[in-house]
Amino acid sequence: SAKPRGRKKNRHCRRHPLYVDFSDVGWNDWIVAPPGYHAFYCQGECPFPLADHLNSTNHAIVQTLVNSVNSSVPKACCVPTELSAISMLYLDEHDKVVLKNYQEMVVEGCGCR
Amino acid sequence: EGTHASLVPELGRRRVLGLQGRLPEQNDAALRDFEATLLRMFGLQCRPRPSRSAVVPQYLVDLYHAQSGEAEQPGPPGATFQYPERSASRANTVRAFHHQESLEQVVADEWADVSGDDSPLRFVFNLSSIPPGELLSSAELRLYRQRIPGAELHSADQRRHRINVYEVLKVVRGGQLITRLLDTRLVQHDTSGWESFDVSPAALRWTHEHVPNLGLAVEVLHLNRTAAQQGRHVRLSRSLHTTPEEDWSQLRPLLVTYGHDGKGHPLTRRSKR
Repeated sequence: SAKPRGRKKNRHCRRHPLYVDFSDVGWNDWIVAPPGYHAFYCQGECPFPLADHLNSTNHAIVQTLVNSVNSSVPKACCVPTELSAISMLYLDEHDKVVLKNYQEMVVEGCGCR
Repeated sequence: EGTHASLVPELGRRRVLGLQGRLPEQNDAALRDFEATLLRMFGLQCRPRPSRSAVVPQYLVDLYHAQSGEAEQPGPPGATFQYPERSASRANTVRAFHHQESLEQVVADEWADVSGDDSPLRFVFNLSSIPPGELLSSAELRLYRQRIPGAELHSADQRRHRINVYEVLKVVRGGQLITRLLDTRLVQHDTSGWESFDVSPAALRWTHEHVPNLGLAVEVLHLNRTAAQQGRHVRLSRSLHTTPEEDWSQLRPLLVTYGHDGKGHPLTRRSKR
């Protein structure tokens, strides 16, 4: 009888959940909002040949191609290709209230680069 | 936290210590460096330790919710929040300042309730916490107006108040102020709410041109003067009405600066994700 087929894990480069909770590091006394945020991270393989959805660059395609024939050249890396900002409301060192926009805090998309 | 780094709680620290086989001193030093790096990323020199008296103005909370796409959340009853589209579109940092009450003139504080004098009230805001690399694009002074009970019984003329906001250029002998007008508005005392006055020229002079900051002066004139209404509409001083302390902390004058530190995009209003 055929073995029961489990869901095949997609090990390709993709975005994974990562929640940063400010209270875990005791920063919720000066960060008013948000209490934490979804930062995400990128992880996975960049296999040969690189699929279109892996947002690769021409260089990454060439590097992956070379890796397939010469393993001493590493594969392309799974990294954030699109990031977005978050706003934070906090009390600064002078007890003043600040609302600030911080760029590149959240991973929106991953790719092989 | 004294000799320990504060970033990771004690339990987590011991776990990391066990995994890495490091000495406690090495571990704490690494965590301190890590925390310092994170704080620098946020533009802070050290970890903030807010005092118990720190107050977060509702206006900045509302602004944050509008920013993060949570503006649909209902605010406090009667709240009217208007997103500062123009100011926010050029800034990535908004700072709020309350005036230094210790510098208020005691005499001026008394007239607001009793004498009906028209002398402007002076407010000094300490903007020295704005980093030198942050370029201000605008600043607003927000004043709270409280509806006078029975206002509907007065004629339109009797309801009118004029609010003038000045930059203080010089304080001469006897406490007299030499000022220049920054913004003015005619209001009626039959509604409650916040009024925003453009004080950008003064804030820019204080921060960019390093002109001494002598504060702002606010003058409230009741156009059809009656003793009953004079000095009772605009919340300028703590002694004006006998209301709880929390009330004053949220309704007191507020200076809001909009600036950009050259890093990243300006604040943009987001839709809920």
